Amino acid sequence: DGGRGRGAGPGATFSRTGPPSREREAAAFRESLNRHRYLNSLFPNENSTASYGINQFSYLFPEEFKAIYLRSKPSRFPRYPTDLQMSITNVS
Amino acid sequence: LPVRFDWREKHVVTQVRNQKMCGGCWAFSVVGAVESACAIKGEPLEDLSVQQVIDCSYSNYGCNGGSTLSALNWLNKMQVKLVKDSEYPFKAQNGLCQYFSVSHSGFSIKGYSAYDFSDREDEMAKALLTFGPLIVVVDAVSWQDYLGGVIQHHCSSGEANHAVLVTGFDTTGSTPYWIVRNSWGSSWGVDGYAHVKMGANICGIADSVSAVFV
Repeated sequence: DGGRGRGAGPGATFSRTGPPSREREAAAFRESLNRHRYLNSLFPNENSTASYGINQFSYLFPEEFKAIYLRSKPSRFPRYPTDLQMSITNVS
Repeated sequence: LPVRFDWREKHVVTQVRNQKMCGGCWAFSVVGAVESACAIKGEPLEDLSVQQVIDCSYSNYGCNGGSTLSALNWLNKMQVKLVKDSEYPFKAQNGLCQYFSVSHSGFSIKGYSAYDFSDREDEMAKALLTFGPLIVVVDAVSWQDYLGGVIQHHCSSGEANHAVLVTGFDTTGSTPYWIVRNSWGSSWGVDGYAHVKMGANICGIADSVSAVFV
C-alpha cells in the first residue's frame, strides 16, 4: 500500500483478488438492474424524487462498492447547542 | 435564510474531482472545504493537493480510509500548508509523504468547527452561509445507483461512510434540498453532485458537519 505499511484501515471487508471475472461483473450488473427497479418503483409519483439506474458502479456488488468508495470513518460530533442561534452576516 | 444559495455561483468551488479506486473521500471533502474557504477570503480559487493529505495525515489510512475529523485535527495542530495539486498531484494510491520547505507557499487553516446539526438543519444552512461549504459524512450506500433528482428515501442516517461537501441549498421547489459535491467524477449524479432532501436528516447529512476557518 505504497510504503504506508499500515493496516488495511477501517471497513476493509472486501479485498478483490485480481481483475473481476466477466461472470462476476454480469451477475453484479443483473443485481443492479433488479435493485434499480425496486428503488424506482416505490415512489413513482413524486416528481422531484431521486431516480436510480445504470452508471459507472453498476458492475459492482454493493459490498464491493462500499469497500472501495465508502471509506470515511464515522466520528462522534457534539450536538449543536440548542440555545445557540447563529446570526448571519450579510453575505456579499 | 435566502430561498436558495449556492457557493458555486460565487465562483469559490473547484471542479468536481474523481477519487477513482482510492477510498480517499475524507481527504477530498476536507481539501475542497479549504479551497473554498481560501477563495471566499479572496485567495485565487485553485485545486489543492489531496495526495498530500492522503500521504501525510498520519492518523488516517490514506486510500484505505480515514476520518474528516482526524484530517482537520492534523491540519490544524500541525499547521500544515496545503500545496497546489499541480505540485503534489493525486495518484489514487498511498505514497510516502513529501515534505516541503517552510518557505514553500501553501494554505493552512486557523481552525475548524464540528457539530451534529441533526434536528437543526436551519442552523446548518446558516453555518453554510457564514463559513462556506460544509464537510459532511453521510451513509451513501444507495448512492451507488443514483442518477439524479432529490434523494429522500432509501437513505437512512445509519452508518456514516462517505465524506462529501455541501455547497448550497435550494428551497424553491416542492422538496427543499442540499446541493452536495461528490468526488466520483462529473459523470456521476447531477454533474458530479447529489441533491439531498433538507429537514429530515436524510442519509445522516446533518450528523457530522465540519467547517474550516482560514
